[in-house]
Amino acid sequence: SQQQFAVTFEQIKKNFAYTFQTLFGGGVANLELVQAEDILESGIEIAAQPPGKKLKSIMLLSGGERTLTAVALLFALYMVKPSPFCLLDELDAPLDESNIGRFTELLKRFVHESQFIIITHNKRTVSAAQAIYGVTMEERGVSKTVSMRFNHLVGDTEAAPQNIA
Amino acid sequence: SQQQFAVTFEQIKKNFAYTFQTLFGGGVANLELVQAEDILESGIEIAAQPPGKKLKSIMLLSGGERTLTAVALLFALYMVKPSPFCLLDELDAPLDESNIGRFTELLKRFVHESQFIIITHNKRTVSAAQAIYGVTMEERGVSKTVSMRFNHLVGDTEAAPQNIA
Amino acid sequence: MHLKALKLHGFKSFADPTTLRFEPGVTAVVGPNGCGKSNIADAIRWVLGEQSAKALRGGRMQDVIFEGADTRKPAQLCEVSLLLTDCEKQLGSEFHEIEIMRRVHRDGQGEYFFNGQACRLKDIQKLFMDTGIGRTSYSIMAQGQIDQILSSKPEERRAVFEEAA
Amino acid sequence: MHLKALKLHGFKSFADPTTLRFEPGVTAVVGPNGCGKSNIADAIRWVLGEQSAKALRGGRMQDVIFEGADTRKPAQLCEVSLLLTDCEKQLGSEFHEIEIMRRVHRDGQGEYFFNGQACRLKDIQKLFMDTGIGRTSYSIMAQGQIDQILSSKPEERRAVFEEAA
Ligand SMILES: Nc1ncnc2c1ncn2[C@@H]1O[C@H](COP(=O)(O)OP(=O)(O)OP(=O)(O)O)[C@@H](O)[C@H]1O
Ligand SMILES: Nc1ncnc2c1ncn2[C@@H]1O[C@H](COP(=O)(O)OP(=O)(O)OP(=O)(O)O)[C@@H](O)[C@H]1O
Ligand SMILES: [Mg+2]
Ligand SMILES: [Mg+2]
Repeated sequence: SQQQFAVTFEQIKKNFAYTFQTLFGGGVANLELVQAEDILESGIEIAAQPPGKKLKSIMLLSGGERTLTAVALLFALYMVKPSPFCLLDELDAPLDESNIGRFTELLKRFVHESQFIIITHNKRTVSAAQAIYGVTMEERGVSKTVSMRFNHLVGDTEAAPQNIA
Repeated sequence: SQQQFAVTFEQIKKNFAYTFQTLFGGGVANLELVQAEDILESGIEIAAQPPGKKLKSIMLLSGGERTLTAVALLFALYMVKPSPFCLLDELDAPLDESNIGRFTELLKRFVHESQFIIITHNKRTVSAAQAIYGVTMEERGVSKTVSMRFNHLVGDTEAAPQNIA
Repeated sequence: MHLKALKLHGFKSFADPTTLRFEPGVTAVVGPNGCGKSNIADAIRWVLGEQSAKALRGGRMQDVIFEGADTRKPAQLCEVSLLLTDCEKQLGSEFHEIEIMRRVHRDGQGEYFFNGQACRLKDIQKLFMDTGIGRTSYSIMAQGQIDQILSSKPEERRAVFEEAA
Repeated sequence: MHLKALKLHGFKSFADPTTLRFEPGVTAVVGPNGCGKSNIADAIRWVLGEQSAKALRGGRMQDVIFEGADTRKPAQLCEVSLLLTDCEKQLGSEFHEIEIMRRVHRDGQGEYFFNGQACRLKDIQKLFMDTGIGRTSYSIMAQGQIDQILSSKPEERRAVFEEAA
């Protein structure tokens, strides 16, 4: 209903301002209804300004800033209605090391409500996981999975003791 | 002219098979004219099959395989007509460490004919460069550049002694 | 509710029966380029009822069936099943665990199953309605598409917000 | 021929006059997310005559002029110049070094210069024809677009091959 959508939208808007500031360490983010008088049909405009910058449009954001803004919106939605599970495929590829750190910090607050499956090449992201699957193609063209664990002393993954995958 | 295009096309086709095999350590890559009878208007079809796989279409390639295939085509063109300079913006983002190594190896063979400017977050790519520029935003919203060098002992970049940028 | 296991057989590069078990929290999936990580994401999207071959990087729906490799013949069918647990609350279901399965044959014939009983796609879609896992789901972010919500049109963004309302 | 220097003033986040000197070989450009690396790539594309605001991630052509920051006022114009050396052979020019410059004012008025003399866009495009640096150029790969040649249509790929012929 119209009322329900309006309430949810306002809540997501507040959440987005919060998650954006947490990921960027400041700045301003906002969601607006394009035609505010027609709540049930209106499109949604996204505005985002990293700290210290004067941005006209989200299209001028850098590659890493766009990813971080999209993640802020995802978490803002999850604060209203967490999805049982979430699958992220190499979302950390455009991020620098310090933003990967901010992402994994914020992620920790959502793991009680939702399950996350994160495909990644980055060791820092892997070290934030509770379980690790390695995918291999020892036989060319044929994928197999193997259970792994993170060796914090070495700072890299290794095969888990007994292979249950 | 028709003749010139046909000769160039055949040459690029041979080069592409070579650069693809070098980057993938095997496999088969091919370029075909969609309408071979109409050389001057025909579109160009790309086929690529990593070693040991039976691929129907290039759309089924993985993110990293697509990037590596696109780089193979770039170098195949440069073998026919090297462009004075080439700018690559985070092309290594989808690549794993071993493919970054294969890319930087092949890159070395093209640096005499062309100048390369490579934007990257990956230390392995940076270590293959002769000169490094750091871009900073100490004053928020305002970019500055600073000349850097790679300290091979530490395995990371540091500010160059005297700042000429 | 959370994911307990994913089983693949003959789906894309997973020629042999493969089971991934999941726990609550964060699971990382790692491996070299082209080994099959994104194929796992495609399998989850597919078993939940994905109808667009393009969203699975294929041309036709049968492109998800194992095409063969140097050492293997192509498969005649493929099956993926998803095991979910603690379903009572979020799905309003009488079952504590549910398993959905999808199968497709080379001739294009597709089948869906709910706890072993044949069912229709509509039943699967109805089951997951309003949980954030369905079609418009913001919960499965494909490789390189993380920031897609920023480049879509304002009216296209509505669906994601409605799902949360 | 190779790039000797790039000078930016008031272009995107480069509020202050900035010069990057280049040598033959590989130059790496590094820095945190949002610091201005891709803006350097945009500056090179722009000074070579790029006409599409969208290719520069903007809405209008004036979006390339420095918009201001917390500590700075917006600029009224922006200028980018590119210094090339050893030009005789590849450009068929009598000059050993050439400098091209492009300037745009807030009112949208644009100007081009060749070694200090005002010229037209056509003159710049004619100068770089057939060198691989022009419009269809395969030599400037934007962030996230590396594999674009694989997803374009067969007839769109021709231009790149013709440039090499
Ligand atoms: N129907 C199929 N049969 C066999 N193999 C397939 C099929 N469809 C896709 N593949 C294989 O899957 C591979 C791609 O796998 P995937 O996209 O999951 O890789 P990835 O692990 O995500 O790699 P990256 O790190 O580069 O993203 C392709 O190389 C292709 O050979
Ligand atoms: N006209 C302008 N005036 C001022 N700043 C601008 C203008 N246009 C873009 N910017 C700024 O440039 C920044 C983006 O820079 P750029 O895309 O070069 O980052 P980057 O170093 O490539 O980052 P990443 O590693 O995330 O790709 C934006 O945050 C924006 O604030
Ligand atoms: Mg992938
Ligand atoms: Mg960038």
